Amino acid sequence: SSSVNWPPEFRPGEPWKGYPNI
Amino acid sequence: QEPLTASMLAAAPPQEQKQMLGERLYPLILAMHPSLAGKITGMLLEIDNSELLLLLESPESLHSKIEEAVAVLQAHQI
Repeated sequence: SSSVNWPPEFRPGEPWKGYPNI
Repeated sequence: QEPLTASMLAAAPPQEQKQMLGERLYPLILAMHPSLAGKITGMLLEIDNSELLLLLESPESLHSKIEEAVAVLQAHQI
Protein backbone atom coordinates (compact mmCIF):
# COMPACT_ATOMS: atom_id res chain seq x y z
CA SER A 1 0.00 0.00 0.00
CA SER A 2 1.32 3.45 -0.90
CA SER A 3 0.03 4.89 2.38
CA VAL A 4 2.72 2.94 4.21
CA ASN A 5 5.32 5.17 2.57
CA TRP A 6 3.77 8.33 3.93
CA PRO A 7 5.24 10.52 5.21
CA PRO A 8 8.54 10.58 3.35
CA GLU A 9 11.39 10.27 5.80
CA PHE A 10 13.89 13.08 6.10
CA ARG A 11 17.50 11.98 6.44
CA PRO A 12 20.04 14.61 7.42
CA GLY A 13 22.76 15.12 4.86
CA GLU A 14 20.69 13.57 2.06
CA PRO A 15 18.77 15.57 -0.53
CA TRP A 16 15.09 15.89 0.39
CA LYS A 17 12.97 13.76 -1.92
CA GLY A 18 9.57 14.89 -0.71
CA TYR A 19 7.44 17.63 -2.12
CA PRO A 20 9.32 20.85 -2.90
CA ASN A 21 6.35 22.92 -1.81
CA ILE A 22 2.58 22.86 -1.48
CA GLN B 1 24.97 28.09 13.54
CA GLU B 2 23.34 31.26 12.25
CA PRO B 3 19.55 31.34 12.17
CA LEU B 4 17.84 30.49 8.94
CA THR B 5 16.17 33.54 7.42
CA ALA B 6 13.51 34.05 4.79
CA SER B 7 16.03 35.71 2.48
CA MET B 8 18.46 32.80 2.82
CA LEU B 9 15.64 30.45 1.87
CA ALA B 10 14.45 32.63 -0.99
CA ALA B 11 17.93 32.43 -2.55
CA ALA B 12 17.68 28.63 -2.84
CA PRO B 13 15.61 26.51 -5.23
CA PRO B 14 12.33 25.15 -3.76
CA GLN B 15 13.59 21.60 -3.21
CA GLU B 16 16.68 22.93 -1.48
CA GLN B 17 14.57 25.20 0.71
CA LYS B 18 12.89 22.15 2.23
CA GLN B 19 16.29 20.54 2.65
CA MET B 20 17.58 23.58 4.55
CA LEU B 21 14.50 23.64 6.78
CA GLY B 22 14.75 19.90 7.36
CA GLU B 23 18.37 20.16 8.45
CA ARG B 24 17.33 22.71 11.09
CA LEU B 25 14.22 20.87 12.23
CA TYR B 26 15.68 17.38 12.38
CA PRO B 27 18.05 17.82 15.37
CA LEU B 28 15.31 19.53 17.38
CA ILE B 29 12.88 16.70 16.64
CA LEU B 30 15.55 14.07 17.23
CA ALA B 31 15.95 15.35 20.79
CA MET B 32 12.25 14.74 21.44
CA HIS B 33 11.48 11.65 19.39
CA PRO B 34 14.65 9.81 18.35
CA SER B 35 12.89 6.85 16.73
CA LEU B 36 10.42 8.93 14.69
CA ALA B 37 12.54 11.98 13.92
CA GLY B 38 12.93 11.33 10.18
CA LYS B 39 9.21 10.73 9.65
CA ILE B 40 8.15 13.67 11.80
CA THR B 41 10.55 15.95 9.94
CA GLY B 42 9.12 14.67 6.66
CA MET B 43 5.61 15.48 7.86
CA LEU B 44 6.50 18.94 9.08
CA LEU B 45 8.16 19.73 5.76
CA GLU B 46 4.68 19.65 4.20
CA ILE B 47 3.99 22.89 6.06
CA ASP B 48 4.53 26.22 4.28
CA ASN B 49 8.11 27.44 4.47
CA SER B 50 7.08 30.74 6.04
CA GLU B 51 5.32 28.91 8.86
CA LEU B 52 8.28 26.55 9.29
CA LEU B 53 10.54 29.58 9.79
CA LEU B 54 8.20 30.82 12.52
CA LEU B 55 8.24 27.39 14.16
CA LEU B 56 12.04 27.38 14.20
CA GLU B 57 11.94 30.69 16.07
CA SER B 58 9.32 29.53 18.54
CA PRO B 59 10.27 26.40 20.50
CA GLU B 60 6.83 26.22 22.13
CA SER B 61 4.98 26.29 18.82
CA LEU B 62 7.40 23.78 17.38
CA HIS B 63 6.87 21.56 20.38
CA SER B 64 3.11 21.46 19.99
CA LYS B 65 3.42 20.97 16.22
CA ILE B 66 5.72 18.01 16.79
CA GLU B 67 3.27 16.46 19.26
CA GLU B 68 0.50 16.99 16.72
CA ALA B 69 2.57 15.27 14.04
CA VAL B 70 3.36 12.34 16.36
CA ALA B 71 -0.34 11.85 17.08
CA VAL B 72 -1.18 11.87 13.35
CA LEU B 73 1.70 9.53 12.59
CA GLN B 74 0.69 7.06 15.29
CA ALA B 75 -2.94 7.11 14.20
CA HIS B 76 -1.79 6.56 10.62
CA GLN B 77 0.36 3.58 11.54
CA ILE B 78 -2.31 1.73 13.49
